[in-house]
Amino acid sequence: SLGDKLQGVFKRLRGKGKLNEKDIKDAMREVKLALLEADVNFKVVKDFVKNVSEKSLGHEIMESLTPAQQIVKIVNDELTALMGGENARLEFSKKPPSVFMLCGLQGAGKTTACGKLALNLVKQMGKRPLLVACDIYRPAAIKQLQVLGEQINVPVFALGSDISPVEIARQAVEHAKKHGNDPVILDTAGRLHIDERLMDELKQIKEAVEPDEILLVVDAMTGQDAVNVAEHFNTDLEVSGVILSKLDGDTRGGAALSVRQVTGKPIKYASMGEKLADLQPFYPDRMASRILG
Amino acid sequence: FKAFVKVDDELFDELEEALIMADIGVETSSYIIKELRDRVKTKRITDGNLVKDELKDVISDILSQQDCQMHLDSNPSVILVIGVNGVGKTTSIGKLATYYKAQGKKVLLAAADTFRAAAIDQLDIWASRSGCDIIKQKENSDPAAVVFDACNAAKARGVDILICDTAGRLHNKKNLMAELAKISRVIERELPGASKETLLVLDATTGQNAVSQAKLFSEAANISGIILTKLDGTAKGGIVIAISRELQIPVKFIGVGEGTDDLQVFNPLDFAIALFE
Ligand SMILES: Nc1nc2c(ncn2[C@@H]2O[C@H](COP(=O)(O)OP(=O)(O)OP(=O)(O)O)[C@@H](O)[C@H]2O)c(=O)[nH]1
Ligand SMILES: Nc1nc2c(ncn2[C@@H]2O[C@H](COP(=O)(O)OP(=O)(O)OP(=O)(O)O)[C@@H](O)[C@H]2O)c(=O)[nH]1
Ligand SMILES: [Mg+2]
Ligand SMILES: [Mg+2]
Repeated sequence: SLGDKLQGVFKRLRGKGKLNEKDIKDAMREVKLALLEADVNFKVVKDFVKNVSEKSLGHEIMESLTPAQQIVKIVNDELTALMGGENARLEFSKKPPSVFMLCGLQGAGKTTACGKLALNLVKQMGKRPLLVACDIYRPAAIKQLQVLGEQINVPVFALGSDISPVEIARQAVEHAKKHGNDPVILDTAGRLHIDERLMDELKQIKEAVEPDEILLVVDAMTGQDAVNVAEHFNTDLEVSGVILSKLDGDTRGGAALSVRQVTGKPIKYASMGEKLADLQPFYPDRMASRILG
Repeated sequence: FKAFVKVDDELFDELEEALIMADIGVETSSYIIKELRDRVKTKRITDGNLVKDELKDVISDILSQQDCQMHLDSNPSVILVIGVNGVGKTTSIGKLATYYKAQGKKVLLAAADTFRAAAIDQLDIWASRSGCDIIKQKENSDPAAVVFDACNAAKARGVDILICDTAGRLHNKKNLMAELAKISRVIERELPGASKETLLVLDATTGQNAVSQAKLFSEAANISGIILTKLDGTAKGGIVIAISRELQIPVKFIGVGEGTDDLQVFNPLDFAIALFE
């Protein structure tokens, strides 16, 4: 663990003598390695370590009898603060129905997350959501959402795969108003952040139905590329929050820090399994200690 | 005409940074840079541009150590496709079916993901797209039973290649790994002595967790190769270098899109060059 590695760095001191700048530099190298191994983006790590280094050069650490523990605490506190302090909530519209649009790379877990979100809102808030099938490209994507809707008794709005997703979204909102559904949850097709035509499609859906939440679904095992993805989606759409998926795996999940750092947007949910009940609120402090390993 | 680049520590640091940003990992990156420094010294390279070329060779050499060819020598031969959730297994099978059908092979698909919503429907569409038959059962039936049926159908119908889809599963889920080991044993029991390629599908956007995936999946099934998908994005997929080095698992195909033809045979040098584009 980082604590053990730092103990190793400082053991030459053995309680005699104070820390010097070189000791802090060696300690920061261990912090950098720990974060890189956890898949935090290289540039994010550089900034983070610079920040922690400045905090560590304070007098309390230099004179402390337990410098390793002090530094681990600083790193943990900094990570937790960066992750967003406390759990962030979903934004609902003053004039229902609220519209939530889920987007992200291929295979991130969007369709499943739509089902999970719908179930969560039914159970926790007594809402009557409408799931909307805006993925007209992936084979059997519409069927997948329909099967999930059936499992949780939530209606799915679909117009087949020959109508534009923008039009499907528009008509879905009209349908929701007529039938008293709220919120409208839009499942969109997975796409590359560098695919201009498909990023444009998302912009058009945003313009047409003005979502109250644009949630970027990110796979927790994403590596260095997390920064590119988050940056592009946020620049193009102004994302309002993130759902981190597949956290039931054994990945350290450094992508969470990268995404948070680059967009400044909160991670609102953690998906911890394949079942529709497996959606949990995101706890920044738990994520921080998971990243540190 | 490329401007002369000085060969100094700053250059090696820059290159090491590029390797880490490509998801090659800290340990493997440092090994590669050490190897590069040795070669630069031995060959007395003084132009930084040539250092970059040498780096591509170091990487290509690591990847070429393994056998990147597919070996499908029996009738039928089997390809078992495995991996964590959402990496591109089902889509890759559609592409493989198209690829082998174009070579005149008779291909049969097995829909052994009986768990996920509309998984069978999804593979069924790929079967029609590639013009192949498919063996499928009801949702929630036993995947091992589907594979059992498929192996026997492959024998009976004189199929050249049987490709089995499996449900996405996280490698840290012991019961799912056990189910995979069982599926693998069924194939070996029903088609003893048949050529069997077990391909682990890895998403190029995955970070260091891919190494853990490769390790734990190897314990459940004998992995003969990797399909590295989504290389049409901005991720470089550098994790396959560490996996090649540590676990001796070769990359056999790469996925570069969502269409039937978006599959390429793996080329180590092209991959090494693309790392720096
Ligand atoms: N273990 C685990 N699996 C998950 C989780 N979330 C989603 N999955 C699985 O990940 C795979 C992909 O999920 P999808 O919902 O189809 O992903 P998607 O983003 O809609 O995919 P595209 O529409 O193709 O872009 C499926 O096998 C899901 O069951 C999670 O939190 N944990
Ligand atoms: N851009 C791109 N997308 C891909 C590639 N391969 C697969 N995909 C997409 O990734 C998503 C997931 O693909 P699937 O084939 O359903 O993945 P899977 O591993 O079978 O998923 P599960 O069965 O749910 O575990 C789909 O949207 C595919 O179109 C690729 O090489 N490039
Ligand atoms: Mg989907
Ligand atoms: Mg699949």
